[in-house]
Amino acid sequence: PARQNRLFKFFCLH
Amino acid sequence: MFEGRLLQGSLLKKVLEAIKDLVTDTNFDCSETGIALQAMDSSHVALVSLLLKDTGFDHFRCDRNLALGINLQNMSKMLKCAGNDDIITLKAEDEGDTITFMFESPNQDKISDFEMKLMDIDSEHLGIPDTDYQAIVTMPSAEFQRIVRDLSSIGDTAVIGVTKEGISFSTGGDIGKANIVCRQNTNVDKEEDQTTVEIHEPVSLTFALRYLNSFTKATALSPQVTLSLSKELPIVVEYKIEKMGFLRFYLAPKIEE
Repeated sequence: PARQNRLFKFFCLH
Repeated sequence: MFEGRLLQGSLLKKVLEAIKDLVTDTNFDCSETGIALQAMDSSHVALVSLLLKDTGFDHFRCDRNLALGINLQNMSKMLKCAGNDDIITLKAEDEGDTITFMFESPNQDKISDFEMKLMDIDSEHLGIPDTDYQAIVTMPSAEFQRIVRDLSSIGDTAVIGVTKEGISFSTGGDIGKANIVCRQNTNVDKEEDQTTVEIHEPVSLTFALRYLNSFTKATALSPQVTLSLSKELPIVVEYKIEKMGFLRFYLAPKIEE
C-alpha cells in the first residue's frame, strides 16, 4: 500500500 | 518595535484564509527584510512557507528580530473585522505579549484597533534544500482548484504526471476513475490563462487530494499557480503574491512501501 510519508523523511529538522 | 503598514490589507486577509485550516499555531518571524512564516500541519506531511518582503509594505520597521507566536484562527477572527479595502497595520513591541492590528478605511474616516494576545510557540523548522525540480508547471490557479475539487469527489489520492506534452491528474474510487490532462498552452491572449511546462525528465507522483484541496484556498492570491515536482520529493504548490513574495505549500508524496 502507498503510505503518506512525513516531511522529516525528505527535509532535515533544524 | 515592529510595525508594518500594508496598503492592500486584503492580501493579509487572503493569506490567513488560505492557511488557517491547515496550521493552528505558528510564529510570524519578523526581521528588517520582512515577515516570514514556516509551519507544518499537525500530521507533518504538509508545510506552509510564507514570505512578505518589507519592500511590499508602505511602511516597514523592525528594530530587532521578533518571533510573534500567533493562533491563526484567532488572527483570522480579527482580520475578518477589517474591510476588504482597508489598510492594515501590524504593530508589536519588542518585549510585549500582544500584537495590534490597525484597520484604516480607504478615506480615513474609520480607524479600528484590535489587540490580540500572543503565545509562546516552539517551532519545528525544516531545512528545505534548493532543488532543481524535474518538472515545473505553471497554470491558471482557478483551473487547478477546479481539477482538485472535481477529483476529490471521486477519489482520495491523485497521481500527478508531467510529460513535455502537459500535466495530467488521475484518480480512482468506488464509483470509477478520472483522468484530466492540461496541455501546454502558450497561444492564449491573456498570460494568466497560459499553461507552461518546463521539464527535464517526466515525473509521476501520488498525493492526498485532501491536502491539495486545502492549498487551493490560496487561489484568490494569484491568477497562476506553479507546481514543482521531482521523483520522491514533496511537491511545491506556489502562489506568488504580487510585489511581496509568495505563499508555498509542500506536500509529501505517497510512496509504495
